[in-house]
Amino acid sequence: MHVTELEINNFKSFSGVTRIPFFEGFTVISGPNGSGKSNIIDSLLFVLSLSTSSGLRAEKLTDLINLNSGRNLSEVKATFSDGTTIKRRIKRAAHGYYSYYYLNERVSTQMEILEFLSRHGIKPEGYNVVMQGDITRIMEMSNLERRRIIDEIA
Amino acid sequence: MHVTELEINNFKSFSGVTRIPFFEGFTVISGPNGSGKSNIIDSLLFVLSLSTSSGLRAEKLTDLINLNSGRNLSEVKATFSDGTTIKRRIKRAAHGYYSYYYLNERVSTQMEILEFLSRHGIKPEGYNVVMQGDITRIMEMSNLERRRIIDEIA
Amino acid sequence: KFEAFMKAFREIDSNFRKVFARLMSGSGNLVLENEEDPFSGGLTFAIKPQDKKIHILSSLSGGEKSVVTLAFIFAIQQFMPAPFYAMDEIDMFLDGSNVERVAAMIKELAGNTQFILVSLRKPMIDRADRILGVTLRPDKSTLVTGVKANG
Amino acid sequence: KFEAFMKAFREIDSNFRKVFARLMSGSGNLVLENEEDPFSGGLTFAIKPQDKKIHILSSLSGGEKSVVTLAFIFAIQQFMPAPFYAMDEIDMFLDGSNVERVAAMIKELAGNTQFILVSLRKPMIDRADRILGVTLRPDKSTLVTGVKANG
Ligand SMILES: Nc1ncnc2c1ncn2[C@@H]1O[C@H](COP(=O)(O)OP(=O)(O)OP(=O)(O)O)[C@@H](O)[C@H]1O
Ligand SMILES: Nc1ncnc2c1ncn2[C@@H]1O[C@H](COP(=O)(O)OP(=O)(O)OP(=O)(O)O)[C@@H](O)[C@H]1O
Ligand SMILES: [Mg+2]
Ligand SMILES: [Mg+2]
Repeated sequence: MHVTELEINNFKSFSGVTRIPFFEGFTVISGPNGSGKSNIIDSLLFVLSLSTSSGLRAEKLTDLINLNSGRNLSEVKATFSDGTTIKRRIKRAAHGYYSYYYLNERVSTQMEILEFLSRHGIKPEGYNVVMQGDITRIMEMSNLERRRIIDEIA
Repeated sequence: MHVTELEINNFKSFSGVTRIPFFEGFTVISGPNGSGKSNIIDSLLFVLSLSTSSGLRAEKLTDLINLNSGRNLSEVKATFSDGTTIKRRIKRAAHGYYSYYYLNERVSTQMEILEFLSRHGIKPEGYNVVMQGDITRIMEMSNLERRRIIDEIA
Repeated sequence: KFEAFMKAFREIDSNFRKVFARLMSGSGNLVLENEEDPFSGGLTFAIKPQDKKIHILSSLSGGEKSVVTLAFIFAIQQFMPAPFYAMDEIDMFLDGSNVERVAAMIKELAGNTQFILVSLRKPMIDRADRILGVTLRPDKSTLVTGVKANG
Repeated sequence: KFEAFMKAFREIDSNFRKVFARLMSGSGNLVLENEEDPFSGGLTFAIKPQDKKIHILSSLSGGEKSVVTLAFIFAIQQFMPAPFYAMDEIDMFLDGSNVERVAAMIKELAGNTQFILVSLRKPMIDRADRILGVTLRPDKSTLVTGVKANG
């Protein structure tokens, strides 16, 4: 159940719809500073609900909507090798925002998606996604904090 | 008043006496991970008293003495383009250690050395020496901590 | 709770030893500050690079510390296998030959698991099966320039 | 105290603007949270990369943040000139072309001030006047392999 495509629509530095194909094996994403490499990883964390807004370097979820597009919507869809699709959309509203989750194009909840992923071995504490700066963060942890990583896994 | 030589004796990963010549202009120190590049910068911070033991990645000053040599002494001497020399020595004792400072081969104090350096524009708060990890530290500072950098300079 | 913790700890420690020996010369393992009652203490590393005396972790270099941390992350990943992994600039502290060692390891692991890595370092880019190029358009939005099979 | 602070702030801010414009396209400056009473607030950056809307600092990329921080450090160094500077792996977050820009700037500054930099990145090593090679002996002690004039 690996990732076969990410469809990123108006998320962070991506304006309009961008489709990125992914394959098995070893893929490296490369490009200049500030070009949007980490934003691709962030879009994966966002759609799979593996991170909070501050983990995505945003003060609030609506900061994830592309600033320059003037639109109030941002959406990411992940397609997996077994045909499963997971989609997440946020919409800016007068007060706050709405957040929608879809599993195989059917309306779903964050809970259901996290349970589905956990059954396939994708868990927030499993370090499937290592963000920029995580290495430094773990290096500078206290011994107690480092032990807590194992507590969460056990 | 630039640096023309560092003589490093039994300091951190340097066993025995190592003499390193320095020239004007732009010098790059390069080599594998763990080979002792940062230890050269640490030896400069040590001899000029620009940093505490924790800034030198040591729990106590005697951790700076080369572990593998079995000797109880570590000494660094810096020579400058105007002929000035500054030397600092630490000696492990039964309880704790002794710390000696020399300015132009004459016994001196940390205070006198810091005053001498400050008259030549070398101050701990002037960011003459930027250690590995300082960039990350400043990036993650709060706005208040960042303002305090200017307070110390003013 | 104690049982579950110790089972996880022992397995992750045994993974750590193998990964560490592959990435660095010498040996290393995980250490619990209080083995009888792990929840009252922390977790640290005992690192003994080849021919060096055992190290206090704080004196290791930036690159050495990041290799130890990487070995810990890989040890956890092997304890909880997943179908894909995404890692963002994990090689930034490493010198050329350490980047190569980590790249070779990932290339091998990628035989049966998908690895997506962000990297700016040439030895890592050279080992990849595919390179996804990213750049900025004149309006500063992200353009994916394409996926190129490598070599 | 207020006078001394504002004098330092204004000069460092004007240095920052010049250095930032040289390292990144667009403009940037230092901002006091409370200009009337600086001691009751903090200090932040207003960054406006070319053609982008003004940024919240937290959304900038790792490389962009490190360029902003470097510009700040250089601005402080220019306010308190010293006869030599030593900097340890300041280029680790930067892509190849940003390393080159910083290296070119240092090369110029080194015309009348001594710069000693630790770096693993090729564009930085290529610009240096001299390269000091360091390696480990079999007994793991540091060996300085020599100072080579560059190019
Ligand atoms: N007192 C000591 N005696 C012997 N070795 C020491 C002592 N203190 C530190 N070291 C060793 O020095 C090494 C670290 O050197 P240093 O931090 O200078 O490496 P570096 O060249 O900067 O590497 P990197 O590129 O990873 O930053 C460590 O392996 C550490 O064990
Ligand atoms: N909501 C948004 N709208 C428009 N642009 C945004 C938004 N959020 C973030 N950005 C932009 O995205 C850019 C950062 O991208 P990202 O962090 O992915 O860079 P990167 O390729 O990882 O760079 P580096 O190599 O420096 O880590 C920043 O310049 C930021 O301004
Ligand atoms: Mg990034
Ligand atoms: Mg170092």
